[in-house]
Amino acid sequence: SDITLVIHGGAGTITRKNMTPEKEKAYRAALEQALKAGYAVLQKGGASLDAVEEAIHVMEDSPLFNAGKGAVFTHEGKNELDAAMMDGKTGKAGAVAGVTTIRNPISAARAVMEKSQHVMLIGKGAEVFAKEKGLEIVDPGYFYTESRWNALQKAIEQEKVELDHSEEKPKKPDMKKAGSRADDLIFTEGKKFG
Amino acid sequence: TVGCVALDRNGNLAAGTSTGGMTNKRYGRVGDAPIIGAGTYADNATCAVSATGHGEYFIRSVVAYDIAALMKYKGLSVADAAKEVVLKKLVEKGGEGGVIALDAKGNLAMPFNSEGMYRGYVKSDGKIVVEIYK
Repeated sequence: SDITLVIHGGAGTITRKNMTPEKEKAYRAALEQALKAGYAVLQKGGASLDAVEEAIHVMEDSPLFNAGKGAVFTHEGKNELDAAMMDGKTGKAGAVAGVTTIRNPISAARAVMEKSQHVMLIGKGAEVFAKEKGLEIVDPGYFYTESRWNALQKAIEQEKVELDHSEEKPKKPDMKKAGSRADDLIFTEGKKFG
Repeated sequence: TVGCVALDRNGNLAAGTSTGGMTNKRYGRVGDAPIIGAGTYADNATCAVSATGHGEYFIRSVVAYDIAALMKYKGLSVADAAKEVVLKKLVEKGGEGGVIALDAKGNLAMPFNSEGMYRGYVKSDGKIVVEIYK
């Protein structure tokens, strides 16, 4: 077969409209690094599963993307990570959700797929499982980035401003009126920002 | 959200997706990324898909599987199936985002209907392509 690898990366609020040349250069370099990592596996005759995991590791380890280090914050100021993997040959699949201490959630998803009888594990249980399978566990602070923290403060602040200036109940998000969105949402009671 | 789909020399497809979700989310909200069939799917007979977008819409529309199903039951190409789901079905329901999809012959599709989509691919010739859209 013709080996092929495709990736997507999302950065939340950063689109081409507000991206500096330096930022764009950094994103392009990180995406290229991810492609090279995955392609190297395929070129050596490696499995597509390994290539996917390698490429995603690069993006999870980069503070630029909303995954792993660089993940956005919840309202409570936590980084809750989700990941999934599926094998097209066997139909096996694995996923983790709401994990806060697994450095590379994609590897945890793969471990669920290959080393458990289950498809999805969540929260603490998923973290215990990942640790038992030898995956790298980190302090939740590892995922902190200043830009994501500031984005949370801004979202919370805007929520308060809305409440302070209106007695009306917060409106439900109107996706058509709310404007454009990127692949990751900043969500307040009445607005979303992509 | 980041994701990857790949085809190896043995013709095997795989898909993976990883995300931090959305800023300021509450109540243990989970989007489509870890939901098999919604944000992630792979089947050698059809395609591998990783999605990024407003998760609730992707979950309700079972986006990743829907692309594979259109290929399997309707005989659509990966490009047409992905286009049908992302640019028609999702748009009709107000769902924003996009996918990367790849079939077992190395044909790929990267449709999206919103801003801030970062994409990259490399085929057997080794030429790396990176694009930041809109």
